[in-house]
Amino acid sequence: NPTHKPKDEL
Amino acid sequence: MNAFRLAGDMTHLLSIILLLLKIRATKSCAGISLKTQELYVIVFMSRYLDLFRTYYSLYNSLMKIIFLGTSMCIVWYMRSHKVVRQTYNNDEDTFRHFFLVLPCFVLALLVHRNFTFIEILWTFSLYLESVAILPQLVLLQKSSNIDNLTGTYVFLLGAYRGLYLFNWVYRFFTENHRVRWIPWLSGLIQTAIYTDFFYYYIRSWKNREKLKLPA
Repeated sequence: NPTHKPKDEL
Repeated sequence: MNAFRLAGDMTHLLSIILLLLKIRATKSCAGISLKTQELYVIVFMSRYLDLFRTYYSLYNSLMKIIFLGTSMCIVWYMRSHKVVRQTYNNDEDTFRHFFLVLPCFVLALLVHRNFTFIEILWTFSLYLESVAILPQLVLLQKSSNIDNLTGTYVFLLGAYRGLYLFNWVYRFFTENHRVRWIPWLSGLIQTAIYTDFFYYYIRSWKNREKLKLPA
């Protein structure tokens, strides 16, 4: 089950 | 971090360095839209609220601080520096912030993932960033004399989100498969807005002509 990716982008 | 993401960030950083270089070296902000620069301050302030809440990496924190600091520095130069501010194209930079900020905020209230303060502002920042270049493009259309630094600044700024699109495709296939509609569509629209500019910029570069956008 895909998880929400943390906001690690800019 | 993949190569597309890194290239995107570096392009973004380079565009800002170039703009600051132009302002500092020529003591002029001619051709630069203060409206767009102020929108970027709003974008970064609303997106990087998590700076002191969530730690991702030193790289991530440093870049956020750089983007916040430089965007505010550019606005300061354009509004308050006694020499630079006199070169600002006040009469031609007529786009109203309000017409971009309000619709983006309303859209963020309507279309978001979670109804939390941070999440709404994060979503708002993505919507606003996708259209923040519009005042700058309108100003360029009115300018008969676009200098090289300004043209290249806008080109790099547009290229950055285009590289992020490749980064998202790459991450979609290499990491867990999850659709992230809000950043993807915003980034796609953001890059699409530059299409015309890219065309004229590359054409002027190939033909070694001065950049001019059709009105």
